[in-house]
Amino acid sequence: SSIVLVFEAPMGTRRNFDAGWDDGGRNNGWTWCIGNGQHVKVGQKLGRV
Amino acid sequence: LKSAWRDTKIEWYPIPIGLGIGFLGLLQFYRSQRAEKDGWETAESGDVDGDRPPPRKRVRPSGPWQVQVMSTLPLKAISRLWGRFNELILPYWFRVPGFKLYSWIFGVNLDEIAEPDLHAYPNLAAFFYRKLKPDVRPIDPDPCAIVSPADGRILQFGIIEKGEVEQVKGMTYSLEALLGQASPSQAAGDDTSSQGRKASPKDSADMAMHEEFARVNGISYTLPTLISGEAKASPAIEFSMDASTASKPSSEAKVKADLALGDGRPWYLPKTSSNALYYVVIYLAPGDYHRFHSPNSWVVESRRHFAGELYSVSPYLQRMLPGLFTLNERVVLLGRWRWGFFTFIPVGATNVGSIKINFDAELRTNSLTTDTAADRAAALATKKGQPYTGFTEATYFNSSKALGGHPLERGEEMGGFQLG
Repeated sequence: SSIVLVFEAPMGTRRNFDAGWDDGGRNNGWTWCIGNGQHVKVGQKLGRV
Repeated sequence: LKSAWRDTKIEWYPIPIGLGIGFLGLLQFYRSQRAEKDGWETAESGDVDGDRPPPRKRVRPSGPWQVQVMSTLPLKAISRLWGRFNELILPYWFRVPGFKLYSWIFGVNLDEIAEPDLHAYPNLAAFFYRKLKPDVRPIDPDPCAIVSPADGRILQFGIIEKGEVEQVKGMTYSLEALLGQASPSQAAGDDTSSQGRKASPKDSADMAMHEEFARVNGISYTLPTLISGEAKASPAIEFSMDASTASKPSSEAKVKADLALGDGRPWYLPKTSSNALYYVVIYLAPGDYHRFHSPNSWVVESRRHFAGELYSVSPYLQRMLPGLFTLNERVVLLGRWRWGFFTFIPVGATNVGSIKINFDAELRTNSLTTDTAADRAAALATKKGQPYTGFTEATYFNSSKALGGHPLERGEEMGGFQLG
């Protein structure tokens, strides 16, 4: 089984935490908190605006 | 018998050419009849007079021989049979060793399940749809986050560009193929917004400006053509159902408060011109917890059920079969959240079977009746001169008239995948 989420969100300047960027919380766009192949659990953060 | 086999003289004669041609013609006729009966797309679909509706079009998947073989199998029948098998009551003595073996093979953490006594699960279907202890899956407290709706593995995530969702390693499928096109009533141009007000000329201008922005920046999605946000139930076809179930007042209040953080505009008008569409694909392995939860506070306005076929959605097959998700049976829940459009799509697989949505008692997946309903819907749409959109649709307007849909809180259980 699979679950696909498609959603609209503001574009951010920081696409992924993996990129190592940290703008001190000034970024107000969508930011991913996951990586490909990562195992996730219910309730775990996938990303934030 | 031995002497007859050895001593009988064998004489070979050529088959008359006419007989050979006749046989090949008969074979071709039989194949075309069979294809039409099965609903596979043929060049001459429908008759000239229009009395008989054309067969429901299905696309035969392309791919390597493994996929071709799989496409010939009666996957739905196998899935239903597999489901029946898994509903057989297991002997009491077999349950503990059987479920422990299953857990060992597929990596189930038995310490997390709500009912630790394995004797309480009468069959594999019940164990597969097990509940977890209340505190083992804490919800991330960040109010601006989207949380994982299920246990699983991230297969792919990113931004949707040019209306294409990347599946795995460069294989893409269009957003419209996944979610479905605008239904006929929506395509007719109902311009009432999801907030219950008529779209003003300014809204139209904003929308045009947004589309222009999206086009220039290569984010060519056209949300208004995917689904319009009308506030009243307007079934796309006669078989659409108004699957209304009462929502919890607490959920309604919380979701309403969360949505109020937005600017109250219709979801298809973005808050700023810098919005984008994002996607994430989560794969649930056989040993994972198979219930899913709401990833954020949002309102489900409608659902679309694509009967499709059932395949495996394993990463291996996703690499082998382009457009796998668009061939599979899936339920598309369309709605909105604080930042605009939001869609939740559970995709079924043959070895799992049916998709359950807790607040939609009328939804039946992986069943014979859905096949029949889809066929009837296709025939009716043709009779009414409308294109068949390939799905049956239901709206949740009656669930909460204030919100125009069914409200879901973050972390709230929405449904799950069941065996069979």
